Amino acid sequence: APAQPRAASFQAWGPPSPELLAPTRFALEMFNRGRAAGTRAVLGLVRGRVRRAGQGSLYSLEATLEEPPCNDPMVCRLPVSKKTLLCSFQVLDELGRHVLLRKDCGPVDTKVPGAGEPKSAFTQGSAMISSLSQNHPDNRNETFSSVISLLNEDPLSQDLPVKMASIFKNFVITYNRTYESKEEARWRLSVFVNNMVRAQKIQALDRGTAQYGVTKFSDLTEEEFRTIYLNTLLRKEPGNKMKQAKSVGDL
Amino acid sequence: APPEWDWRSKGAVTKVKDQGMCGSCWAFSVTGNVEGQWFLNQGTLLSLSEQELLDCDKMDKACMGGLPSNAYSAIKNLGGLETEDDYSYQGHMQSCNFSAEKAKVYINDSVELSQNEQKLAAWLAKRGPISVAINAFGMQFYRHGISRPLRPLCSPWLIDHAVLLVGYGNRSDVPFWAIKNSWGTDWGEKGYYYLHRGSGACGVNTMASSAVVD
Repeated sequence: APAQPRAASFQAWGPPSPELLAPTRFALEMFNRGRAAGTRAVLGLVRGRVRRAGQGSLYSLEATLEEPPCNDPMVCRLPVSKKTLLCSFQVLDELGRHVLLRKDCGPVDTKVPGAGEPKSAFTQGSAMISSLSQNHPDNRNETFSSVISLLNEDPLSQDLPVKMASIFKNFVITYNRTYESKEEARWRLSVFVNNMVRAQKIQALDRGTAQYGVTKFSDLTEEEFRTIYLNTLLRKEPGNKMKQAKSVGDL
Repeated sequence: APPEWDWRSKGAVTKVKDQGMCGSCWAFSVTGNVEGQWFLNQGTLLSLSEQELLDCDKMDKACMGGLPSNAYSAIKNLGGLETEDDYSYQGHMQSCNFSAEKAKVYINDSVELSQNEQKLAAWLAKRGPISVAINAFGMQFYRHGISRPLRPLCSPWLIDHAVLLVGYGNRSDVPFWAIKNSWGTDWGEKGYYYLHRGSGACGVNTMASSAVVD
């Protein structure tokens, strides 16, 4: 069925209303952060709602983003054509300052708005992850369990930002993190929250016994982590040719 | 291959190191292998210098990455490796300060190993820790346990991290490789990563190699 407003503050698919404009722009800016010119996504349609409490507003947004084609192996892992993403954002506005609490995007595999509820890898994946997570409640450490339970809570729970901020604070203390400014700290918090969602997905899709969660790299974006710590030369260059070792039976 | 093996308990593996904010995993993987080969052939465990490779191996790109196969050649051509104490790790490239007189370890050659994991296990148990390259999918958030990502998520074609196989075994019937990483002891299981064995998980079998010490 076509999306219908579920509450007075709910906006159906369309260009962002004045009320949703600022948090939507902020979410888009966060999405594009670190991306080179020519690879940045542009906003399509938006829907969402706002819940106000005290001096803060919590925006739950869904937006379609158009990504330009990517053929540069330094930027994207595989060549991809132009694609539409369906993203779910949660933005907290407190005294005019925005914090991105959640970002989750996936390619849209049907034409999205106007034709009913969008179907995407993101929404399908979330449902699968949710069911898988419930099957293994005892396999996680305490910290990660608390993150998982937070992520499974009502996204409009007033406690969510506070609890997530508390877990982030523990991370900052544990790994002795210092940030140059409050803006940097807010950005790292949003990266951290996104990473917890990523870790949850990796956890759900692992067929071994591994547990994933908060690590000392949890405040780094995927791009930062790959650039700083990994070694993509391994897949690009043939290297020095070596002799084949004899198997141990031949020694 | 024996059903399980662990070179850590046999004194062939130095403590877990930390590459810092530098893509020098290739150097740590290779020094780990040479440390093991030297121990098994000469009887002494020495912690060897990655910084020498960052500074002096001109075929590789220091913190921007490198290849174990190139590093073996560099060690051979330079005339050996100094110890960690003599040429300590800085985590960024400097000018080459290698001194042949200070080299404590040499290698004669290097070899590429089989992609068959059973043969790799047999080789490891008989000949020592193995340098391998893997797809690091999920490792940013890995805490403990045996990792086995779905194959499409951890393609053997997208290799981006070099590490050291130091042992193998089974935990509750799940076969694993014990992998020494170079991200410090405050990551993973005291610096170690456990990856599923026998399924080519994350390309663990695609780029296995070792130095040869005669």
